[in-house]
Amino acid sequence: MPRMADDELCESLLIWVQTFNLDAPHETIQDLTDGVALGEILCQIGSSFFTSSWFGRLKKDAGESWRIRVSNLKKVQEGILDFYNEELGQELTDFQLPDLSQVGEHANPVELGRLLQLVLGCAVNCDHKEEYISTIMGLEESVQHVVMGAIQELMTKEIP
Amino acid sequence: DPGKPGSANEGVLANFFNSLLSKKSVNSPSPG
Repeated sequence: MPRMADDELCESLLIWVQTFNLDAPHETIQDLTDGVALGEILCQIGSSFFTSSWFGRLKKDAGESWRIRVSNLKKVQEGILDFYNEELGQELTDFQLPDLSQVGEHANPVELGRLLQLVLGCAVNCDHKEEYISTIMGLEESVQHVVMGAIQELMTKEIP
Repeated sequence: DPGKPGSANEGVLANFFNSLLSKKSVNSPSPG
């Protein structure tokens, strides 16, 4: 697989994120650093797993507090890994998990890209993955290419 | 040419995503 630029993954997955209809702002990298938009996406992907009760655990008023943002991001990542294990029956081995402090404190696009990659993995493996995959197939070819690479990398790390 | 419609690249993408679509979900009910 050709090596992509460090922030190319994040930029492409940010375009994918725009395909979701969300209440939370999700237009920029900064918008995603409090985990709320990602939480909303997960609720759409797996509503029986990511319940409104789960979503309610995310603080919606992080404001300038990077600690609250990181706390939310930890809940999001924990939820994703549980979803992989419990709903998809898979375990991610050797996948370099994102440094959530870098996301919450510094809006680091490389680390956010890895978190978005995990969300993408949930979408293309869930029980109504068809709608997400069809949407991806309608994106610009260059974006599709990056998405394909991201999914392929995840597939090499998934152990049933 | 990756940007050209109908290019080999487009075929690779279509093949990949179609194979992903046909991959059985873990929670899909078994046929029959």
